[in-house]
Amino acid sequence: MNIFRFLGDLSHLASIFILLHKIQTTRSCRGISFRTQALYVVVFIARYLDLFFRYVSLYNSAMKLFFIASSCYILYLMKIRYRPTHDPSIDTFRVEYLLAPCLILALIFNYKFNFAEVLWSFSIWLEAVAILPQLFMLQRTGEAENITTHYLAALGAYRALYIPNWIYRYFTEGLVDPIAVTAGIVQTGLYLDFFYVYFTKVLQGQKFELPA
Amino acid sequence: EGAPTGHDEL
Repeated sequence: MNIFRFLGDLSHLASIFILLHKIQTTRSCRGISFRTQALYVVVFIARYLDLFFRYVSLYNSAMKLFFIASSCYILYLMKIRYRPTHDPSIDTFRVEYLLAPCLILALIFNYKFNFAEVLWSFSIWLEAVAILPQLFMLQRTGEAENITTHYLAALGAYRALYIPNWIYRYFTEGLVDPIAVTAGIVQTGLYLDFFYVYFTKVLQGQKFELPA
Repeated sequence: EGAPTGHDEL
């Protein structure tokens, strides 16, 4: 564990608390893509199935359980508790176009050709692109509540912070995880446009609005 | 175990 990874994980935790806070206080899931949230449930379950056969640390297991539980809870909030506030007509990104390529990538790029490893690789690729329905929705509406942009910024920062972690691990442990690194760079890259608007507008006190 | 890091990251 190094500082970058720890800050990345904290940022990931923070993003979930911000999202929960947004839903609970506004009593609405407006502006949040259900499809992206559902993809995260798939990502976490696929990746953290190793809870059953691999023990890394208490920290690691606790975080895994938290991410699975919180992502399922968010789906519950969106689908049942605050269902009327979710507008499916603007959340239309076809997730098949993400799931199928990720499955193919996982079958080609994995560290061992068995069920758990292919599933792990699948979750890594899927996580990289799971934000696309959300970004697509943002693009369509052209604006977002501030709290939603804070959520996205924290979520984007999480994988971005893993990049210095991988550089650090390369120099200190000689370890490189090419699948995670490649997907992580793609994942961070998808946020660049968003980060640009976030830093130049939201953090300057303006509303998040995309140029028409 | 094929992964270089042993999947010790989240």
